[in-house]
Amino acid sequence: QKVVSPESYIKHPLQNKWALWFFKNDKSKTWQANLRLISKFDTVEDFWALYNHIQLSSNLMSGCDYSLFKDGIEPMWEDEQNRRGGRWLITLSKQQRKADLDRFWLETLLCLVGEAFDDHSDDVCGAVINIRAKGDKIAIWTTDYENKEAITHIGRVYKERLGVPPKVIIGYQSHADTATKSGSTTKNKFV
Amino acid sequence: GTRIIYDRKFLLECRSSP
Repeated sequence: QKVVSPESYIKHPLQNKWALWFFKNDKSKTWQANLRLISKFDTVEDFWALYNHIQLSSNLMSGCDYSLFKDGIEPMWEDEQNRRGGRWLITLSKQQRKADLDRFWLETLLCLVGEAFDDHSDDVCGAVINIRAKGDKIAIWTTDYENKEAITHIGRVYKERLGVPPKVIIGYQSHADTATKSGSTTKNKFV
Repeated sequence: GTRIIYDRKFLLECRSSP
């Protein structure tokens, strides 16, 4: 008889179950109709099985989004967990699509599934990548724009993980401000 | 309870394992 180590057949469980969503911009449909759930996973191995199977973000058409959210939270402002929340926003230049986009998004996913923000990971709702001709965006969404301690911890760790230079400023904005903004920029609650 | 945390090195190593 052969003894097989459990390491070889037991998958590594994640702290949370996650859902990957895809948004494709079809102007003949409503915003919600363009949003589709791709799949859910709750182990490291199933995360990679999904990630290895889908298109890299840099190959998506303009107007598309991927969203990774905790199971039970929908990737929209209206969800109860997002209503009083906000996001750390990373805006990328057109040149960065080739150099940084896929690397930044994978790093963002690894931060989420690996619970990189320790106990402040409970404040994380999910992350979104927007593919846009005028400039791509990546954001981590958190649940409470008033939880300064969690937000600043998440922002510091995230910036370090992405390798964003200290002199580059990233901003945290509430969804309420983003939804009601009049111009093209939203004021930062934290930097 | 305890939180299940994985660092990036471990997660990346899992990508290539069978």
